[in-house]
Amino acid sequence: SSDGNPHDEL
Amino acid sequence: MNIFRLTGDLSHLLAIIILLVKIWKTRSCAGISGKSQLLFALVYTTRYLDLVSTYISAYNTFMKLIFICASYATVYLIYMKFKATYDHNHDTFRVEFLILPSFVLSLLINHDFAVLEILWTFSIYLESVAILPQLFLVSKTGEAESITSHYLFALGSYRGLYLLNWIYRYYAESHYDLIAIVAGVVQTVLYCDFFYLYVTKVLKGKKLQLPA
Repeated sequence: SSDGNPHDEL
Repeated sequence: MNIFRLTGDLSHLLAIIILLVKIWKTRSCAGISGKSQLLFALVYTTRYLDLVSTYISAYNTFMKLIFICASYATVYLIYMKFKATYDHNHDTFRVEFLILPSFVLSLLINHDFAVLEILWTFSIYLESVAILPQLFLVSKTGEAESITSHYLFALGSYRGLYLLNWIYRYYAESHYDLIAIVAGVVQTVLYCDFFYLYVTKVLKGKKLQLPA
C-alpha cells in the first residue's frame, strides 16, 4: 500500500 | 531491491557522472541548461532531507549523498568555474512556471500534510518536469552534442526503469505510491520525443539535430 511507508526509493 | 530499480539507479548515477565528466574534460558547459541543473539540485535537497530523520540502508544513504553532492558540483561548474562557457542566452526557460505549480500541487495532493512529506512530494513533482529547460535549450539551438544526448538518454531511462520497478513492486510486494507513479509516467513521457531522436539518429552515429 502507499500509506505509512518511509520513502525507500531514490 | 529488484533489477529494474538497481539498473534505474545505476542509469541515474551514470547520467550524473557523464555530465560531470563531460563538463570537466571539455572545460565547457556549452549546450547544458544550468536551470535544469539548479532544479535537480533543488529536487535532491528537498527529497533527501529524510537523510537526517530516516535510515533505510547504507546503499540508500550513499546514493542520496552522491546525488546531492554531484548536483551541487555540477551547478558549481556551470555557474562558477566554467561560467564563461555557459549558454545563458539560450537557457531562457522560466523556472518559476515549474517551481510554483509543483509547490502548490504538493500542498494539495500529498500523502500527509507534514513539512518533510510536502517537500518530498514537491521534489517528486518538480523532478518530473525539471528536464524541460534542458529540452527547451536543445530545441532552441536545434542540436545537441552526442555526449549530451547520452546524458539525456541515461537520465530519461532511469525513470522509465523505475516504472518497471513499480509494476514489479505492485505485484511482488503489493506496494505502490500513486504520487510517484503518476509523476514518473509524466517524467518518462517528456523524454519520448528525445528517445525517438536518440535511437534514430545518435545511435546511428549522427548528431542529434532537429529539423529546421
